Amino acid sequence: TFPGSPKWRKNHISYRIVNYTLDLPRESVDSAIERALKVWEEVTPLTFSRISEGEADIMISFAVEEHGDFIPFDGPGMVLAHAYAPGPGINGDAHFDDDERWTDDVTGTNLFLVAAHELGHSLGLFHSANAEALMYPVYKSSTDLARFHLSQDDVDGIQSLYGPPTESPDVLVVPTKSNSLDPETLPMCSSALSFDAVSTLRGEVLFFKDRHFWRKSLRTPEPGFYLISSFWPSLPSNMDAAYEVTNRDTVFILKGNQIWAIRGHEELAGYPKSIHTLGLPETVQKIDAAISLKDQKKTYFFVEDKFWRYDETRQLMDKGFPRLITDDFPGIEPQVDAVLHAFGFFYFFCGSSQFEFDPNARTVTHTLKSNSWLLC
Amino acid sequence: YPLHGSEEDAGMEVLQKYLENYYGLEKDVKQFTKKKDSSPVVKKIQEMQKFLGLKMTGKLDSNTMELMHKPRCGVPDVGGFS
Repeated sequence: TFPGSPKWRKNHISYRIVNYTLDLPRESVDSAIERALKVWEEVTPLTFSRISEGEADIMISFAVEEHGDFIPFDGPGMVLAHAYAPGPGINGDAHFDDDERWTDDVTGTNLFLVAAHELGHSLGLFHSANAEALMYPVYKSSTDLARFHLSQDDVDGIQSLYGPPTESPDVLVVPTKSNSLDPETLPMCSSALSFDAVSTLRGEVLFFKDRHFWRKSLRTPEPGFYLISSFWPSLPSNMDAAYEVTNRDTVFILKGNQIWAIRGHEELAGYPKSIHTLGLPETVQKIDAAISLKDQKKTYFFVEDKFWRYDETRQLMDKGFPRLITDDFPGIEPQVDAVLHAFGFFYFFCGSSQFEFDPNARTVTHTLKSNSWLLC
Repeated sequence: YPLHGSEEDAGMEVLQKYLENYYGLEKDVKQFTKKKDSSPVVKKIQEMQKFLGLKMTGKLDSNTMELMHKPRCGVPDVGGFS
């Protein structure tokens, strides 16, 4: 943060785009600024509204050379922009050097990237020495815009000023990285906790909830807690289902009628695509849960009270499906939230309950709380 | 004038401006050119190299020079922004 840690003393901040560069259509400038603000909005309780006249908290302008603040720009190259820490008057304002060639891609100077950085200053962040951080002072033309995300350093910085975003009561306020607080005080130990999706990933188990996930490794007993976007910026929040196909080293994420694919930190190209490319009928618009079994090379998709089975070898849906969940998994309630396969058992997550199902005995062997994996 | 001499001077000028603008080096040209190997200047170069993730040589090496020529934000890296 800046010396003295100046910050806005309110959570609702106004901004105004005072003038425009001629390098881009106005709507591209508007969009770049909106997206840049959203980057910060997603990790804080801050909200932004645009005004078209009068004094806004953050006044955004394009200018060349001397432009009224005694810190002149320097023509093309070198200094791209500057911004002021929160406060009245010129404080909070962001100035962009219009001698640069502003673009919405990376052929010139990308306005979104620079704006996201400058608006970080407008909100109170100083430069970071972490080269991965958005707040590192040097412009990185190689940044992949589709995969842009804040570094943990940026998130830690801004949350040190404003805290994490306000969440719904069952998620509560939690930091975006692993912590060592008393588990009893964490929302993961809320008896009402349910998950959107659960998947393995290279031997770890990920429990997805809204915009976050818990990461449980067998090596470390204490789960880590992260923003989904801090690992995979293009993945949706509030996902419906997730499953890992281990022999493809790929985790598939499902939300609505779309499917995404990730391999480790990498988001695979060609996604999202329609779930109907898997062979599901058009009537299916959402999958509740999914699990892929390595030994069978089959993936099960659970939709309301039915399930489909997909053959990973043939890349086709098996015939004879859908079947009723209760026919093959007696004791499991229809509409499961998530399913996990471990130690030879299926673990079905239904709201705050979890059912351990033995596929050989075809019976539920234990009923647990959904958060039992998180060592509460 | 020898070619390398003027190249070095140009580099020192860029370095001086960079340290003044972003690392709070006092604006004293004489002190800088005469005492470019003096410990306060070397310290400032090292401070810059450390912040930007470069090897802390305390010298105007090619990596440092290259990074100083990259586009960047005009807000200083250390100290206040007056």
